[in-house]
Amino acid sequence: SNSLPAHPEKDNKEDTKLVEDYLSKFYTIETDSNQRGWKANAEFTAEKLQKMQRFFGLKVTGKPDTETLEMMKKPRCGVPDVGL
Amino acid sequence: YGVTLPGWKKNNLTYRIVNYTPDLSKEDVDKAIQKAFKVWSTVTPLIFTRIQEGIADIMVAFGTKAHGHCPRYFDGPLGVLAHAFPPGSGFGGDVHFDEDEDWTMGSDGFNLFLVAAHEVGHALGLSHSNDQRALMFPNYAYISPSEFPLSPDDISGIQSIYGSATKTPGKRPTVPTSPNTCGPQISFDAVTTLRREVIFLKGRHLWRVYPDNSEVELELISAFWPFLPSGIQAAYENMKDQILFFKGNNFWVVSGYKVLLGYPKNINTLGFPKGVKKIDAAVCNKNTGKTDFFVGDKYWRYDESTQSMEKGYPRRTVNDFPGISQRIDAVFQHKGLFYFFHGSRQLKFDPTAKRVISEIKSNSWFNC
Repeated sequence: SNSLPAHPEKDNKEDTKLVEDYLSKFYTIETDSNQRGWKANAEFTAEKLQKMQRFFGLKVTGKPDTETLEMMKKPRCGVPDVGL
Repeated sequence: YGVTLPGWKKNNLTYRIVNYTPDLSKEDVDKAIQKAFKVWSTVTPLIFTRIQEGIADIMVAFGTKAHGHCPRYFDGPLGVLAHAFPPGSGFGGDVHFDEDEDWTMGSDGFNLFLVAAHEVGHALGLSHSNDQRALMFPNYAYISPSEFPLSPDDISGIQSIYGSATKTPGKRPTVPTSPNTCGPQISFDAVTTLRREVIFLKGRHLWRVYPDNSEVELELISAFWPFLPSGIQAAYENMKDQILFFKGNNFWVVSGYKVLLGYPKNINTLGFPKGVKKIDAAVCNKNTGKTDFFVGDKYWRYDESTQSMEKGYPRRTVNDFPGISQRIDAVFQHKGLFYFFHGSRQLKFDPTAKRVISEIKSNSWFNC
């Protein structure tokens, strides 16, 4: 269709923020920085995304696919899912 | 399930409702919170006492965004609804609700009772479960308040920390010992069919027997029906895919995992005279749609279609069931025959020929 697509870059930015907020709230384990060598942030995010996808029984892709984004938008408890 | 050990080191816990939400009346908030604690006290030895002043083990409060000195912030409407902290001092055990949400007593907005029951699970030491049927699953899901909200996963989790409910409040339960299924003296409190299974009940345990493939599973009654007490005395499956459980002059009607609303009821609502204080055994004859209730050396007959007791009862059991002369512990029907249990003996009875076919051991169904 020739209608201007919604602002994909804006959606993307929002989704990226949603994913980062969600993973930092619910899938960040406070670890001793000396134990964990510095990791590329993207790799770290993919690892935590896989952990979240595994917890919710989603396809483990390490990517913020639609199913994963939908799950992240559901109202939930504020207690982390890992590392209590 | 997941746990954050060691949990509370005592069974008597206090809670205090520090403030309220404008979404609901104070009475509704009090009721929802109390009911949330009751969910967990039903399946553990824990006892919850509400205090109005001072520091309680579990402080319950409503707040928005950055609230008090809490290290976790809320995020406005939707998103995070509430949070709680595992057992401990300071914030330990505290429960916070996001005031920016729409708190209700029903299915619209977010049901305060359901969210509170989840958060109290955290305050007792449970973390999130990835079982989507579990109350401790992270995402909000509305379920009818008439249903008991805990799944077997939730119950296993909380009982792994505190053990199951005990008769003497406050006493920490000993680890439930499993009955000796193949012991020579094994007897049963009640037996019922459940679709293609036969369920044997004794004390706090139940066995699920699959006669077709001779499989047997031993479970805690509380893992399936946490609202049932231990020591059920009679049980039967009616014509509507429901099971009725009896203890003393109370009975429960269960469909699947769920107990029907308004139970337990008194057995005299079935038509028993006041003098009948308990039922020894019960069985619904699927060929006639009539249920026989056995009490001492007599029995009553109940018509499942008219839902009423038949006239001319009670009658002496031995007159209509020749050979069944003693008080019975339990009875069920399998492939048209009745199996009467008395202590460690079981009598196989043909209700058409009206005679005992054979006498076998009570645990003959367990491949001992």
